Amino acid sequence: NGGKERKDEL
Amino acid sequence: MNIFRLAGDMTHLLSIIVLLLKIQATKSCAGVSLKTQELYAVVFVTRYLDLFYSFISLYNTVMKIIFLLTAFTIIWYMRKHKVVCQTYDKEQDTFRVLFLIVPCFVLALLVNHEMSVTEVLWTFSIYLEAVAILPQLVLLQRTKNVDNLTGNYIFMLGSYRALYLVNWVYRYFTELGYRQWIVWVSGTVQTCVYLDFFYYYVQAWRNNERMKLPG
Repeated sequence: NGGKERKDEL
Repeated sequence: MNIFRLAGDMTHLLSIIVLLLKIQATKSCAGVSLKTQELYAVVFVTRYLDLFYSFISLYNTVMKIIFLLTAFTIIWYMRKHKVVCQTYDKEQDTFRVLFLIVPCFVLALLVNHEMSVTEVLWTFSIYLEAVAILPQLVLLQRTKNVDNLTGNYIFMLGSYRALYLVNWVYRYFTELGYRQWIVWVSGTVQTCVYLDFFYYYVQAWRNNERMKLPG
């Protein structure tokens, strides 16, 4: 995921 | 998804339900800042644009749609409902929202992960959410007396943020390589915004009194 944010949060 | 994250989301959802029930049951939105509610609508619209191009889970999609719909329902009540809209403290709710929107947008242009429209808007929504409660807190400060439901609404919104902080600590220790600096810093700022309110809320609760803010 190399630093890119995971947008699994609301 | 961990328990803290779920508890955070449920507290957020509950805060919105409490606000909607207060408006519907009392047919009044006295003490509620329309500016803050409109800022939340902007936050949700700019953040949840990904509904159109990415799917995370059914839970995620359903929650996003609920947050969007409830945000617009509250705004509709405050602006259009013929009884409720008359109870809106327009003269007191004068926070200049552009003082929040413009700096957040500039910051999103400067500090982001990728210079694309959706990414900048998403980042903007993170920054804006951190300060969106300010018009509400200023309105509260002005009207002094805080009714129970409005107090509980703000308390739950603050709790939701605090639970997200715990969730991030948990994720940091359980997920390899998990980090999201923009969200962490903004979320910490957002939680700190509530500290003063928390202090007076807890004090009123301990003394079994109606909440009052100092002049």
